[in-house]
Amino acid sequence: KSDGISKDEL
Amino acid sequence: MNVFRLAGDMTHLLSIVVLLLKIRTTKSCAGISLKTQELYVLVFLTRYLDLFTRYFSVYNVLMKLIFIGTSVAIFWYMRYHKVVKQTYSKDLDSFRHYHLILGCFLMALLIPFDFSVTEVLWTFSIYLEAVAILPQLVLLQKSRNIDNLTGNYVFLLGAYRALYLLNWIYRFFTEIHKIRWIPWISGLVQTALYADFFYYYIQSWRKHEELKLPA
Repeated sequence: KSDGISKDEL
Repeated sequence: MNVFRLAGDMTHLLSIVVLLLKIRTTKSCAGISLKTQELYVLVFLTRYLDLFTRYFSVYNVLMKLIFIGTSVAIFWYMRYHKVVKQTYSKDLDSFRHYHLILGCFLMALLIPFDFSVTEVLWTFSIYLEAVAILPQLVLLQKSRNIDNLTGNYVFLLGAYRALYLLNWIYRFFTEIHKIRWIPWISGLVQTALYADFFYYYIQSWRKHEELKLPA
């Protein structure tokens, strides 16, 4: 997943 | 966490504080779009489903709970509070926001981040947030005069996404090194929608005049 690591954003 | 991200989150939080302050102290929600507020409730509820499945940090959990709680509180005040609901500019708040919900949902089905229920809903929330301000902007355009708190609320809400754009640029070069099409393009659209408002907001601020949007 290209996006998984940045799902820490609100 | 970089400085742009933190500033963005704080601006977002401050916008909500300003709106709640307006509602609680003046007992009025004049000039505020209930439709936009309904869309935000939907945005937060669909995006933060991962509260149950993934843990990032205390900060992350806390902010998510605050955003869900405050958006529901604002919705409740405007819809059900005996005094506040009487001040709602219902006739001016005429944007058909159900079309936005339907359109964003179809978009999320066509171009989701991933094909699972939670990821489609996450994508839906990103698309919906990008356009959720539209009913509010239309209402402002129809309003004769826009009070300071309402103007500041919308300005802070726009500034929040602009700061997130800087955060994404920063993170791209320092951390992630990957293109994130869905949030980037949505965030760009979201910020661009405020361009007109920003222009008139800054002008009114520089000239010390009341904020007014041309029809």
